[in-house]
Amino acid sequence: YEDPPGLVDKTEYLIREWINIYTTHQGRDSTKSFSVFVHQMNLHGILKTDDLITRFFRLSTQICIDTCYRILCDKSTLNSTGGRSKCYHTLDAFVRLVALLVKHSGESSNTTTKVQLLNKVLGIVAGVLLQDHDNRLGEFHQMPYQRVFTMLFLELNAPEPVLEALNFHVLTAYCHTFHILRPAKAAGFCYAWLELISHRVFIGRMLATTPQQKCWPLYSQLLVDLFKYLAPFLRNAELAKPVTMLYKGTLRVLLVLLHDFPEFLCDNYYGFCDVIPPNCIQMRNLILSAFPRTMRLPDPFIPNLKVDMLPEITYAPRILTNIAATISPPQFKKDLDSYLKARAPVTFLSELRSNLQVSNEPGIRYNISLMNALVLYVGTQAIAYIKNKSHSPSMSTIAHSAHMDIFQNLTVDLDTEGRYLFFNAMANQLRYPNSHTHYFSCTFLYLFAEANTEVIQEQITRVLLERLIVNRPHPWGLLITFIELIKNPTYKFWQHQFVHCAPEIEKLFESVARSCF
Amino acid sequence: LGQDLTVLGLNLNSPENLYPSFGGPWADHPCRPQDVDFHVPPEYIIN
Amino acid sequence: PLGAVPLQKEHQTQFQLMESAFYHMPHPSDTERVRHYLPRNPYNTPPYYIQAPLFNSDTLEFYQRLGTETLFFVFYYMEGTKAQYLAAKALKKQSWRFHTKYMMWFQRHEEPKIINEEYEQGTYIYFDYEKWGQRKKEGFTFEYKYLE
Repeated sequence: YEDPPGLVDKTEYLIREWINIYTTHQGRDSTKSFSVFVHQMNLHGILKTDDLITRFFRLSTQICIDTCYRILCDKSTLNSTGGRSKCYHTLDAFVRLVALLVKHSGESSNTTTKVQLLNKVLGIVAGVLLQDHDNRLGEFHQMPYQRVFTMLFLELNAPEPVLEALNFHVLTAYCHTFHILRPAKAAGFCYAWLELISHRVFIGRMLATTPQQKCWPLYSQLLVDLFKYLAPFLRNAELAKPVTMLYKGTLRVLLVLLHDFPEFLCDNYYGFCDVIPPNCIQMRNLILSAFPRTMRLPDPFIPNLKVDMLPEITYAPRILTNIAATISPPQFKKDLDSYLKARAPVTFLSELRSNLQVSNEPGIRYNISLMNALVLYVGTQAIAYIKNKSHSPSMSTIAHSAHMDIFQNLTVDLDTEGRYLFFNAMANQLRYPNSHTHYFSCTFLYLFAEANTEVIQEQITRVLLERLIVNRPHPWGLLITFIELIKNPTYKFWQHQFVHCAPEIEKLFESVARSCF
Repeated sequence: LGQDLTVLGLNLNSPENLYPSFGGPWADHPCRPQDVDFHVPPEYIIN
Repeated sequence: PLGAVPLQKEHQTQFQLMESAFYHMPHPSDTERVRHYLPRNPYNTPPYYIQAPLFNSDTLEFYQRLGTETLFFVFYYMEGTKAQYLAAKALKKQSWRFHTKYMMWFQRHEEPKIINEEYEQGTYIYFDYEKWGQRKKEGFTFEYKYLE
């Protein structure tokens, strides 16, 4: 409903007044003049009710944003740094006011009022952005909003005791706001959004300084938002320039995470791979290549590496996603558990495919998330089953079990598309030395050895090879599996027709083999 | 196939963390020291 | 084997918005505090100029190899940044001291009472006019005639 008469003018006057104070005051220490200004706000009745405060912030935001649009749309200043710094002038003043109000609202030791005010302002700015985005469409400008969010974040992360006490709330509020503004909701803000969530100070606070990794789940959610948005564009190999830019930017962010926070990628790999398109090989390899910094990876290329002698393969990796909960419908889960327990009824196997197939349209026939969940769930059950018998996974202990029944059934019963997704789901487990990597590596090799048609062997080879012929990095588990496949004579790899189906393919295998030996 | 990730402007061999000087997803180079805020003693803030 | 999947209507709309945003990419200075002297505004320089930061140029070792003049330049023009911090550290390694009271750098360690030309032979000083006025009131004598 309508703003009370006079409020718009009052707000305009006050915000201009503040911008003036901010600019003319000595340095940036405008705290002294802040109390005077708050008094003025009081005099104008702005602080009387919560509703008025909300309106004041909404109107102030709009006034600042409009000022920026005027500057940015002015042909003479477009793309000049002069124009931009004029915008910064206005936006930074607004941000300073918000930061001071947040810092000084309520008792200094009481964080609740401060956090409430921050949430209110972030919500208002997000609301103005979304409205602006939907109204202006192609004419929408990201910069003003990006600047407000960034500068406010820097202000609220200054090393001050009152802010330290607030910090976790600030990070939570920001993550909520960024989730609301995720690219799927505001595609025209996607570049600024990626820069915001990968700003060095934001990454530092979210992933490094906040204790007990408390913000890792929040950050993981933001990356899932990004992958979900990118998925339909990455799904098709042809990337348009805007997509290439966003994709490259995403790779850079992932590289920083791989280098500085590999454990974060290790913990969240499953959720990420679940939303990254299956054909997006390099980005997925990048995530799967992460390994804990405390771990020394044995060189996969040294001859006669005894993987099953490595101590690490007895330990299961941390999986944050509740895999069992993602297997649906519940009836299917129940049937699965009973089959795993009793290895009956056989009809379960014959119905498996119908549970996974959701349409007949090529390319989107299967429920990929369900496939991923099924594969990992059955695999973890198999490892537990083998351990219960005080064995460890090997070519003999993984065979002749309900678990292997399911995998062999999927291998034989699914069509090419389904089998590709199934093998992908398995290959996603080939990471650093751990019990999953070891189990699925053995399973891959077992399925290859036991395959009754060469089509299956060829497809296993294709899935592994396509992950090897892209630029680095390559996950350790992938390398050792492929090396074992082409080295171990039991698999008769080089005798298969598909290895020699064309000179360039043969050459490719030889060059990979050469680099492996 | 794919990108050569070693030419995206990140020093992947750095023994130090990358994020403190990460120039952002669009930057070809890390931030320079003069780009990165630092909590210097207040007396140093002379201007 | 998955083949291509045509974009749905919703994704086509998103792509159009993304595409127009592509022509308003963020600028490096958007996410930095306003810098008085050297904002983060990359300029396109001739390709044969050095394009990437010099190796290790964000380390103290590197700064220690810079000339004193350069260090003072960095200290004065890049305040509040890691560069200023590194420059100050490097100056201190070369036995320069920053007197917080006088806001000045001295290469000698004793606290000067009088600064005149012979005191300053071979030493570089930087100070702030306003602060110097205050110091003067406190009886601080300063006879150095040329000061830039």
